[in-house]
Amino acid sequence: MKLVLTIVHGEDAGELATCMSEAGFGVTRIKSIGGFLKSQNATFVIGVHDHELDQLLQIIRDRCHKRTESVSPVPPLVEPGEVYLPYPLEVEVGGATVFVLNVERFERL
Amino acid sequence: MKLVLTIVHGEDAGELATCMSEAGFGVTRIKSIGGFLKSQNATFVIGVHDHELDQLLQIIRDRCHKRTESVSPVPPLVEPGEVYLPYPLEVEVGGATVFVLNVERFERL
Amino acid sequence: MKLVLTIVHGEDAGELATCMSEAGFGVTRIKSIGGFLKSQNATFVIGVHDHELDQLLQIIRDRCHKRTESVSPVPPLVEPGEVYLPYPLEVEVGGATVFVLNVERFERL
Ligand SMILES: Nc1ncnc2c1ncn2[C@@H]1O[C@@H]2COP(=O)(O)O[C@H]3[C@@H](O)[C@H](n4cnc5c(N)ncnc54)O[C@@H]3COP(=O)(O)O[C@H]2[C@H]1O
Ligand SMILES: Nc1ncnc2c1ncn2[C@@H]1O[C@@H]2COP(=O)(O)O[C@H]3[C@@H](O)[C@H](n4cnc5c(N)ncnc54)O[C@@H]3COP(=O)(O)O[C@H]2[C@H]1O
Ligand SMILES: Nc1ncnc2c1ncn2[C@@H]1O[C@@H]2COP(=O)(O)O[C@H]3[C@@H](O)[C@H](n4cnc5c(N)ncnc54)O[C@@H]3COP(=O)(O)O[C@H]2[C@H]1O
Repeated sequence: MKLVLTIVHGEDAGELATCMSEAGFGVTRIKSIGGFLKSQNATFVIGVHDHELDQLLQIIRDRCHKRTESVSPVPPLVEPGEVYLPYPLEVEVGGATVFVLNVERFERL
Repeated sequence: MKLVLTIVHGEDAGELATCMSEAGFGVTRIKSIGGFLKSQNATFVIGVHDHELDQLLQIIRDRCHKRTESVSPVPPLVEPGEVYLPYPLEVEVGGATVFVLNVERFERL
Repeated sequence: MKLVLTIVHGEDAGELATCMSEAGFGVTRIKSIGGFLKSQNATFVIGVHDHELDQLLQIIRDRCHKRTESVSPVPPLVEPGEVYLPYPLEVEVGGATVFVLNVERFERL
């Protein structure tokens, strides 16, 4: 048994949850916040049998799309009379960050 | 040291948290959502010494009761004039899903 | 690769998140609740390369300060005419509880 922790973009979360459930996977969803962009994303916890891991990763790969988001960086302090024109920063988001952990023991109590 | 991740039914969460704390376990509770029923449940994170694991599992077993919930499935698209009588689906819920992970290193900083 | 799960005091969470991000660590933050005080705290999930673990733990150590909070215990049931003067309980909080887990497989999908 493996425990898969995957962090995905907020916009991909709903569709991904439905896909995984329909494929028969047990799934738990947790609201989370990205450390860098501080925007809401989703952390999924999925317990999966070893032989099903590749099928699960394929579903995640198909559902989470990389895209570029432009983020305006936090403006520095400017002197009066100075003008600050923030250049939006292009940051690549979406896709999925996936950690696979070994489960020592699994129980349904 | 083991890290126990357990997902329990929303109605069992309060009592379970109190029981584990009173027995001296360190406990952190996280709000979560079930992938299938999309209803709120609770994910607990509990770091526990190896020799206390069975005692903790016994507390979880005593506090989380299986029950049947009737859930009306999402209605399919019906043609005008057709009547759709959803048969509520009986789904067994409650109980606890428990993952035990090995802790490589534990620190109180 | 290691997965670090750390639970910190609500007041330290914002500054800690910024520090870890600025040092280039990937960080996900999850709202959580302490089992004993039932007050809101923060659980961080941080995937880190083995050689960066000590640097991360040092950032956490620098940012999370122990302090004492006085908590009034829940009053017992008193008979009419009796007076109950709760002595606030001094509880040490702050600091960080840190679990380091082994990552079997890491993917960016
Ligand atoms: N210090 C930094 N400097 C420059 N750019 C940075 C950066 N930290 C993050 N980014 C960029 O910003 C995107 C969003 O990061 P955020 O921390 O909000 O949201 C992250 C975070 O919640 C989670 N995540 C990523 N790596 C992680 C890790 N090693 N551990 C825990 N969570 C991670 O996945 C979300 C998406 O990550 P993704 O890599 O796709 O996309 C990241 C990355 O492209
Ligand atoms: N392997 C796993 N990994 C991560 N989290 C897991 C998991 N197995 C269970 N969980 C978590 O525990 C909750 C209760 O699961 P349980 O199996 O008792 O009770 C389940 C099960 O009896 C049924 N069920 C779940 N998925 C199903 C599916 N694909 N087809 C039919 N019935 C399903 O619906 C109940 C509620 O499921 P829901 O997803 O809303 O909520 C789940 C989910 O949040
Ligand atoms: N082994 C573990 N597994 C999972 N999560 C863990 C954990 N140990 C600590 N935590 C998390 O870290 C928070 C702070 O714990 P700390 O030990 O610094 O500070 C604790 C401790 O000084 C004290 N405390 C906790 N449980 C106690 C108990 N059963 N009896 C007496 N004092 C307790 O109250 C403070 C706040 O506890 P609270 O539960 O509200 O909040 C806890 C809990 O959310």
